[in-house]
Amino acid sequence: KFVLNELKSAMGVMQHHDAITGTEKQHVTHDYERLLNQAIDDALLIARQAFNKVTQGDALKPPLFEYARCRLNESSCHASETSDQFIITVYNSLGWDLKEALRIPVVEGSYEVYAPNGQKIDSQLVPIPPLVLKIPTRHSSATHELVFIARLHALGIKSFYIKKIKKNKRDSHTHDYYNVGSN
Amino acid sequence: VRSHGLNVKPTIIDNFENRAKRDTSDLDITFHYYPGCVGNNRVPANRSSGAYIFRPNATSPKQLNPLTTENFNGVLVDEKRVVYDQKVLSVRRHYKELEFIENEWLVGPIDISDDVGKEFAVRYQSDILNNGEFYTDSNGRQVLKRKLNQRPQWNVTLAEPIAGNYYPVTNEIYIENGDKRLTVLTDRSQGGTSLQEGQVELMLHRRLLHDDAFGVGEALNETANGEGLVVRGRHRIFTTKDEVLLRKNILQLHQQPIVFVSEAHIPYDQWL
Repeated sequence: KFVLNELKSAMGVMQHHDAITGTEKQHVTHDYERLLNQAIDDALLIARQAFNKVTQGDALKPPLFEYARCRLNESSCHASETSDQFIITVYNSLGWDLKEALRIPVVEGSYEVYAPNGQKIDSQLVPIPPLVLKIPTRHSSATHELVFIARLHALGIKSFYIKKIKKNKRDSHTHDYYNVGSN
Repeated sequence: VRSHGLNVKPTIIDNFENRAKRDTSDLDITFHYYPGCVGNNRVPANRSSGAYIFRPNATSPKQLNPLTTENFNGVLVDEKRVVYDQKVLSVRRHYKELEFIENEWLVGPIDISDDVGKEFAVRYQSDILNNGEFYTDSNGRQVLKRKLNQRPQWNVTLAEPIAGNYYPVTNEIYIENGDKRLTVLTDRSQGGTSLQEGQVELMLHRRLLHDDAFGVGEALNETANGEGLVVRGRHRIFTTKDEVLLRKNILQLHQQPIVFVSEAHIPYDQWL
């Protein structure tokens, strides 16, 4: 509970009008970033424990999954760009069913995406724009984004299994091709 | 463009079609920047554009030139990417199962080598005749009607015709005429306006070199990496007047599904 309270406390600080509008001094900005970053890192502990408990029924067993902190806003995610198989777990916090496009940073290759029922679903690989790749503070090996549509239930959790396959891209049945036209 | 059974079908991206009404609208997306005003801050009339106030030193912004265009088409999403000068990128995309056009924008780091602060905005130009009226959700509680160069309670003559027509946009800004509506949903609070007929304009990113004397005591010039910040975000564009659909999409854009990525130490069969 204390790590959750740490995140609640940080979010409380972020209600200040300077934090919302960006009218704080620069060193205060850095302090806000520090507070929030630390709180999010600590609160992920709860997500890790909870998910392993759900999947194994025993929180004390060694974890099956290690959650990675992703920076999807800069198309960067260590786990997905360095693993040949990984799991995307998605939680829909809204009270109705929805479809959402997920874009997962990966390195170029062929991938298969499996829904929770084991069915292989359509996915598409698109290159990350060069302007994003050149962002000076971005540290990532991801060159592409794997796109698929997640159909999520109200307040529901779903996991998708993603496998990198050693196949020629053109032979893939997951339609992960892209056509490029440029002028 | 193939049919996908949706009510909105973009022909990326020069126009979009409301198939239910068999009606096509033009849509043009352009990027601009306003040079920031530099004042001496001794009296309110001489304030600089800064963290608290938007005060462009021009009555019309400078339009950015597109440098390259790329198209990516696939089974799930069609994308058109346009790179502009001044380090601006626009990715216009349409997911074939989703009922909106998305404009993912990236701005920065803003170049200040010419010692000019800049405030970048995007303009969505449609053929809707909105008669100078537009709607913003202001503080996120209530959609309010705005009228260009007017105030509802008194006669006003705006000394600053750009900034004086900018309003807060928490979630949505739209223009409409009869059955036609152009709604832009924002993924964060931004400033927005409609300065010309059929147009929706939203402020994206700002980098300014002078304090505006409202208290912060610093210029809005974030240089944590020595170059200024890069900002990336999304706008979702709708032509529907379905309030329930819009309301749901507003919440969906702000409370996006939470994504966890984990390495799988188990094979697929065991996971299943």
